[in-house]
Amino acid sequence: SPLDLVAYSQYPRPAVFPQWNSDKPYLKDIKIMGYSIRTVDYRFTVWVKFHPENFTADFTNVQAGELYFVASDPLQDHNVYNRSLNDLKLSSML
Amino acid sequence: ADGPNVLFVVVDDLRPALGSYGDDLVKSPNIDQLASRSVVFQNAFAQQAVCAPSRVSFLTGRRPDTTRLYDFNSYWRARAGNYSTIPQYFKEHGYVTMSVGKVFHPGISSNHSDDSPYSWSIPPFHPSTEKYENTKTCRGKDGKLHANLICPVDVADVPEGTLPDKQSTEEAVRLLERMRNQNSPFFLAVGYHKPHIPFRYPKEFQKLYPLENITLAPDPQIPIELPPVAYNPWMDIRQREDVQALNISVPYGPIPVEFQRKIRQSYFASVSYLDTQVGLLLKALDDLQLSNDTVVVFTSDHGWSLGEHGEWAKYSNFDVATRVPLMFYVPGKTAPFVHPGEKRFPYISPFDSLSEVFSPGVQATELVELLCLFSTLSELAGLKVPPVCPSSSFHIDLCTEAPSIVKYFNFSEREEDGYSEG
Repeated sequence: SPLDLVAYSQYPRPAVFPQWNSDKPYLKDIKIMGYSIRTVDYRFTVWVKFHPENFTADFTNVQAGELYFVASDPLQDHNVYNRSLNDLKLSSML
Repeated sequence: ADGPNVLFVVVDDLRPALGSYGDDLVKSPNIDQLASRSVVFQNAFAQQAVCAPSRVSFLTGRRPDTTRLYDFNSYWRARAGNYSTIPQYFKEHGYVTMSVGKVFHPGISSNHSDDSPYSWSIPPFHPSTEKYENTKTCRGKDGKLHANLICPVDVADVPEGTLPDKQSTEEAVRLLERMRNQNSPFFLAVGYHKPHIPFRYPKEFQKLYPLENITLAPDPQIPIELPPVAYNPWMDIRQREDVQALNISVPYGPIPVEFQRKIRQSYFASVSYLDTQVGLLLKALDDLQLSNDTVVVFTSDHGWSLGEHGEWAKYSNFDVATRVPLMFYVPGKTAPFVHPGEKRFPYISPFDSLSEVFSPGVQATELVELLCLFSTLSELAGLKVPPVCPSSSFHIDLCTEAPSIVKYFNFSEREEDGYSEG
C-alpha cells in the first residue's frame, strides 16, 4: 500500500510567531497544528488552524507550509513551499 | 503464552547519533553490537517530538489525534478512549509485564501510575535519584552547586552516590534474574533518562570527546525561508543556570560557538554513558542465558536538534527532532542462536580504543513509524496482531493505526540457521 511508505508527524503551536510557550503549549492554548507527511523523497508540512475545544484541524485554513526535497536538500534548510504553490503536485496534496 | 520474552529499551531524546547509524564520532559500541545482531531501521520516525504524546502514541499504537494528547496534561483513557497498550496486551496474553525507569512519561498523562495496573503486572520502578535531576548538583568553577545544562559529575559526589540510569539498569538486571526460572514469559520495558537534558553524566565520559574534535551543526543558521511557526525557541535549556549566564536573546538569539561545542560534547558523552548502561543490561541477558529466548527492541521517543536550524531541542517537525533509532533483535532470525558457552552481547567499554568495529547489521531503509511497535512486537511474539483501526477508533479498545513491519525484516531471504533448525 502506498500508505506504508509514508510517515506522519505533527506538532502543536500556540501562535504563528515564537513565544514563551511555543515549545510546550497546553491544549487550551493550541491554535495551530503542523501536520507532516514524509516519504523517501520529501517532507511536506502544513501548519493549519486547530480548535482545541473539539480537537479538529481546519485544513482550509493554512497558516504556513514547508516542503523539502531529500535529494537536493537532505538537511531541510531550503523550504520551497511558497515557490511550489503553483505546482500541480503540491496543489493536489493540499 | 509460550512466545519469546521481550526486552523493550526506550531512550529519552536520542537521535540516531550512534555508530550503527553512521556517526563516526559517537562511541556507542554496545548499541552497535546490538545493531549488528538486529534489523536496523534507518528511516524510523516518531509521531510527535515531545515525550508524553510520543510515548502514549507508540505504547497505544494510536496517533496523537486519537489519543488527544498533545501536551502533558491528560490521561488518554479519560479523555479519548480506553485504548489498550502494548504491555497491557502482553499481560492479557500471559506475560509478566514490568516497567523500569521512564517508559510512560510520569504524571497525569499516565494517570500518575505509569498506567498501572492496566499495563503492568508489578508496580513500576522509578529510580530514587530521579528527583535530583533538575536540582543543583553540578559543581561549578566557583566550587558551588548549580542547576546547569552541562553537568558532568563525580558519581561519588552526587546525592545517594549514583545516577537514575545506573539504578534502572541494576533494577532491570534484578528483575531478569527473578524471571529467569519463571514459567511465564516476560515483557520488560526499560526506560533510560539520558541523553535528555540536563546532561548529567559521569564526568569521565567527557574525555571521550575532546572539545577540539567536536564539530558544529552543518547548518546552524535559522533558514531564511522557515516560517516562524515552524521554529521552536528551545525555552527549556534557557532556564539552566549556565545558559542563563550567556544572556542569549529570545527567541532567535544564537548560542555562542564555544558553548555550542560544549552542548554537543555533553550530548555525545551522555549517549556513551547510556551505551554502557545498555551494554550492562544486555550482558545480564547473556549471563542469564536469556538471549536465545528474548526479542530485544531498542528505540527512542524522538530525536533532538543539536544546533541544526538554530535549534537546541525537540519540539518541531524537522527530521532531526522526529527521526529515531529503531532496531529489533530476534534470536535465531536476525542472528543465530547462541551456542552453549558463547556470548551474544559481551560488555564493551567505550574507553577501550581497540574495541571491535561492528558490521552495521541488516539495514532496512523503508520509512516506518514508531506507531508500528504494537503490531510488530505482537507479531514477533506470536500473538494475534491487533486489527488496523478504522478512520475513527475512539470507541475501539484494541486496534492499531500502523501495520506490523515484520514484512521488512526479510526473514525468508536469510540463510537458515542450522543450530536453530536443530
